Amino acid sequence: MNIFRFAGDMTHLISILVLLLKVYATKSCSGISLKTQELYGIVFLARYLDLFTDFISVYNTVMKLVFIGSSLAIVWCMRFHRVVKRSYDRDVDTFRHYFLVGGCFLLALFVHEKFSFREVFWAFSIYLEAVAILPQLILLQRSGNVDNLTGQYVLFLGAYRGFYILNWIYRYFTEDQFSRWISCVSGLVQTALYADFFYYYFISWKNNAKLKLPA
Amino acid sequence: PLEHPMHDEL
Repeated sequence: MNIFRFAGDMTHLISILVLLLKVYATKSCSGISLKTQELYGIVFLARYLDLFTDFISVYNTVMKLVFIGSSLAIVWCMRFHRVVKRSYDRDVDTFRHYFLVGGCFLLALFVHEKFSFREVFWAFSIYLEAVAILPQLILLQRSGNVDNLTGQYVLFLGAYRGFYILNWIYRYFTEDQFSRWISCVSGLVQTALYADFFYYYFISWKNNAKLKLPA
Repeated sequence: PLEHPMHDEL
């Protein structure tokens, strides 16, 4: 564990807490893409298959449970909670995310560290996470103005993988057996997808204006 | 040891 990875995990945790706060405090999921939440649920379930087989540390296990639990809880809320689901706007959240699932799984079948059940699902989860934010970003562009909590949720979610890139650079220079090009390339793509969002977020913060993404 | 070293990450 290094400071970059810890900062990344904490930023990721904060993004989840901000999302839970928004949904539970406002009893509304307006501006949130159910499809992105479903993709993240698949990402965590596919990545943490070793949850009950490989024990790495209490921290590792607890965080995995938090990530899986929170993503499934959000999906459940947006689909079944009688108050929250009313604020879900399926007419705006129209990204065909099943193509992302299929495409990433196909890619994982061909590009992986090792052809084993675990490794293929791990690579699949890494590729899927890189593109999981697309439905959310498309929804924000369509819905125009972005409420503060949703903006902060996306900001922290994008920043966490940026910290992970620093973590991989650090581990590259401090550890010998270091081959995680799958994570690195996907992490770079993932962070790059947020580039324009970060730009417009910074502009709105500098002008102290409401965050607006150009359609 | 872990099947793959990077699986210590979240």
